Amino acid sequence: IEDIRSRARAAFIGLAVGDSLGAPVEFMTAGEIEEKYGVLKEIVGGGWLRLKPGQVTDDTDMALCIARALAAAGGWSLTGIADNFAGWLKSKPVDVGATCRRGIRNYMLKGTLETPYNQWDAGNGAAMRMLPVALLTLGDERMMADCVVAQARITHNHPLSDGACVVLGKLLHLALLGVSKSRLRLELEGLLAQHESFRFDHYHGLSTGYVVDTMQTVFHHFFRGRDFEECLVGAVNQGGDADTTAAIVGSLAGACYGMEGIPRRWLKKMDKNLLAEIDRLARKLIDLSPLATAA
Amino acid sequence: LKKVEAIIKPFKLDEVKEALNEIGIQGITVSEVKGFGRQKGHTELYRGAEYVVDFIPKIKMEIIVGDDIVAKVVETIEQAAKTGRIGDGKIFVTPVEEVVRIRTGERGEDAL
Amino acid sequence: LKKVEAIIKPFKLDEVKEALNEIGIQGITVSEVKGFGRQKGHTELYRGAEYVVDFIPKIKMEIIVGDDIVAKVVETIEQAAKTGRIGDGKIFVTPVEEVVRIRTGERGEDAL
Amino acid sequence: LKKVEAIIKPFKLDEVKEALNEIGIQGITVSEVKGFGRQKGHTELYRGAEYVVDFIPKIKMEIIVGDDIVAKVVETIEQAAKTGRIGDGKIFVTPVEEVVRIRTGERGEDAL
Ligand SMILES: Nc1ncnc2c1ncn2[C@@H]1O[C@H](COP(=O)(O)OP(=O)(O)O)[C@@H](O)[C@H]1O
Ligand SMILES: Nc1ncnc2c1ncn2[C@@H]1O[C@H](COP(=O)(O)OP(=O)(O)O)[C@@H](O)[C@H]1O
Ligand SMILES: Nc1ncnc2c1ncn2[C@@H]1O[C@H](COP(=O)(O)OP(=O)(O)O)[C@@H](O)[C@H]1O
Ligand SMILES: [Mg+2]
Ligand SMILES: [Mg+2]
Repeated sequence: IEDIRSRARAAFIGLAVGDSLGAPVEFMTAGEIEEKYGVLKEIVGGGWLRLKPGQVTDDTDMALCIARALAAAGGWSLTGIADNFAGWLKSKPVDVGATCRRGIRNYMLKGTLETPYNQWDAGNGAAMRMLPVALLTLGDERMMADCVVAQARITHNHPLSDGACVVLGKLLHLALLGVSKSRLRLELEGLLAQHESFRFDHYHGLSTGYVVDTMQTVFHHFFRGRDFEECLVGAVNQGGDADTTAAIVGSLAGACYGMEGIPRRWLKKMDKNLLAEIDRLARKLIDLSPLATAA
Repeated sequence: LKKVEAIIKPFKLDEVKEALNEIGIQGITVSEVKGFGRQKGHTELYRGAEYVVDFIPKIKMEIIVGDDIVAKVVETIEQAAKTGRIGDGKIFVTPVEEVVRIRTGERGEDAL
Repeated sequence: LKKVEAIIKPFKLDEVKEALNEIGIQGITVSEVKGFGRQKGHTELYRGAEYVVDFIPKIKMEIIVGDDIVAKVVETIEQAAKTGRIGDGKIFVTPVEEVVRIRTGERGEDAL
Repeated sequence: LKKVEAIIKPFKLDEVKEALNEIGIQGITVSEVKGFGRQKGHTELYRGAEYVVDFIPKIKMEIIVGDDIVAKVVETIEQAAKTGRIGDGKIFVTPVEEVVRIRTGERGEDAL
């Protein structure tokens, strides 16, 4: 179980590292990044949000909202998550997506925990933050699918967003249990039969906030990179929604390659308190999971 | 969709913005205007002589919102902008038929 | 309730305000705008070279009024602002659904 | 009759005006406003610490048009003002009940 805790910690830290590595180049094209940085391999800060190096954005913030709610509740709590989202929105975070803002505002003003279906809700805002749900539900795939869609529906109600959350949940569960990367690729092939639009064999290089583009970019760079650093460097230099694609790649690569895979120089740039809190939350969520409680 | 327009005292801008932030509203367009009303202007000294300036600087805020939260937005601005003294200002609600987010082409409430 | 918006030549502001005062209208919000239209801009001398500035400064007045006096207010502005030369401006009338006086919480015509 | 209001990035004013001229739209009223939204302000140095100013200068354009060309005007502004980056702005369409050309007294579409 200690190995699983360590992978969980690496997955969550990988999410934060990916966020802070990609955020400085969010919304830039691959060409613009090449012109400015050559190949971006360091956590440099700046970007449209004028970040300090190592600062994280809404991707990590919202994942923390979920993790803190579940840890405090000692298990699943949708209202706990929604309350944390509301508190976070009022705290003037460095960035909030328009769809996330609208869903959280509707919860604050009307108490709605599920936003109505909307054709424009196929963004990546629900998938980018779902890791803590995968940790809490390790060992029970059915519980994972129910919970990951419930948390998504606070802000995003679209089958493609739901599908991305469930596919990522299944892959993360396998990676946390130590399944090899080549076996992960095989398992994903089976999942893509039900989620054809996430196929990435002929990757077009589209890396927008549209969840289909995000998932193709994530799978393309996760399976192309041969270690944690290569996976993330590939994702961020693709540009577009670089912090979100790198955060999701970071969670998969973290679970896969473990803490030893995450470059020390990147960890040094991160906020010490953030890393300590992530460490504590990751362990707590694994210990609450069906897998741990059954053992 | 509605447009909520508020003419308020300039020193109240931050307080109104804060109050709107508490209900999840961030998108606002602000302009500097001059108000004529019951509140009288002030006198200014110019080259030793006193002049009466009859307008008062105000701030105009424009916020487009969905129909379901208009009342809440008006109430929030009203409470935050009020001092109880003459010249606190006015809030107007007008109909909006369409909104477009230029960056993405989204329309309607999704454009807010 | 309606909003009467007038784009007028800046030197006409006092005359229009005066004319509105005479029909009992006192509450007005004014802003400085730039107008593009048939009236052509002027040339400015800058470091010895002539530049064409293609916009013309205008004043925008916004007045919220009750339905019963809209026609009178429009006519009053029209007469006071007119010079007969190009660029005199425009008056727009748009619907208003609600008005609130922030100081007292009064709504509707009582808020004017 | 409708009013098309566009909040755009200041450097886009000429390009949008140009695009509107090409579809025969010439009459526009422009004002300088401050935008609060997702786009961050610039940084200022104050006593050695860096602050982010939370508003961004924007330009507001107001154009009164006939109902038959509203969609075309909105589309024209959308295409000319777009950069694809956060903060490109918004376009609002609101109903107008009456327009008057002050110089001639013309009303309705003839006043445009
Ligand atoms: N009828 C109106 N139409 C447009 N703006 C108005 C109107 N009445 C007042 N205002 C605006 O509201 C501001 C406050 O009005 P004022 O009469 O001074 O105080 P109060 O709102 O407390 O009665 C004015 O400075 C002006 O900008
Ligand atoms: N269609 C319009 N929409 C908004 N404002 C307009 C429109 N047409 C004109 N204006 C405003 O009215 C002002 C006067 O218009 P202009 O064409 O110069 O002269 P005139 O009104 O005498 O024909 C312009 O400077 C501009 O501010
Ligand atoms: N609800 C709103 N009401 C009025 N103005 C708004 C609203 N939302 C945004 N704006 C204006 O639009 C501008 C751009 O919005 P912003 O959120 O920065 O980016 P984007 O339009 O690309 O999502 C803001 O600076 C502000 O002037
Ligand atoms: Mg982000
Ligand atoms: Mg992002």
